[in-house]
Amino acid sequence: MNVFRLAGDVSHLVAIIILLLKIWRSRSCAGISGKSQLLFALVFTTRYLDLFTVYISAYNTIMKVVFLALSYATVYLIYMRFRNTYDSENDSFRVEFLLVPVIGLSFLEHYAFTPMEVLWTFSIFLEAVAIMPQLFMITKTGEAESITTHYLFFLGLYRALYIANWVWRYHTEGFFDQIAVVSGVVQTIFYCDFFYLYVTKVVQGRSKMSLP
Amino acid sequence: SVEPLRHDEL
Repeated sequence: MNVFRLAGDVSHLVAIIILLLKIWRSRSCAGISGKSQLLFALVFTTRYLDLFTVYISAYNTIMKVVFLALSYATVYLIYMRFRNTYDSENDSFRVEFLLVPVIGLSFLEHYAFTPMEVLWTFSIFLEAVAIMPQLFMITKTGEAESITTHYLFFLGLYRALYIANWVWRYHTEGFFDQIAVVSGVVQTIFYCDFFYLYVTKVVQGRSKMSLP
Repeated sequence: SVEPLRHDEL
């Protein structure tokens, strides 16, 4: 464990909590892409299957349980509790355009052709594109609430910090996870456009951010 | 690339 990875995990946790609290306190999921949240729940489900078979550390186990619980709670709030506030018309991204390539690629590129490894690879590739429906929804509605942009900021920051973690681990322990690194870089690049808007607009104190 | 023996990251 290093400071970059810890900061990344904290940033990830903060993002998930920001979104969950926003939905719970406003009792609405307007402007939130349920599809992205479903994809994130799928990412955690397929990545954390080793929860009961491999013990890394108490931290690892606890964080996996927390991420799974919070992501399923978010999906529950969107599709069950506050489903009448779910904006399905604007949440129209065709997720099959993400799932098919990701499934295909995880069968082509993996460390071992075993169910656990292919599913882990699937979760890595899926995470890189899971935010697409949310970014698409924001471009469609033309704006994002300030809280949603903070959610996206911490979500993008988490994987950027993981890249720093991979650089650190490469130089200190020769660790190099090619699949995670390539996918993590692609994922972070997707946020660059948003990061620019976030820094230039939201930091200026405007309540809403309108994407071009 | 050094392939990780097990995935120790979240």
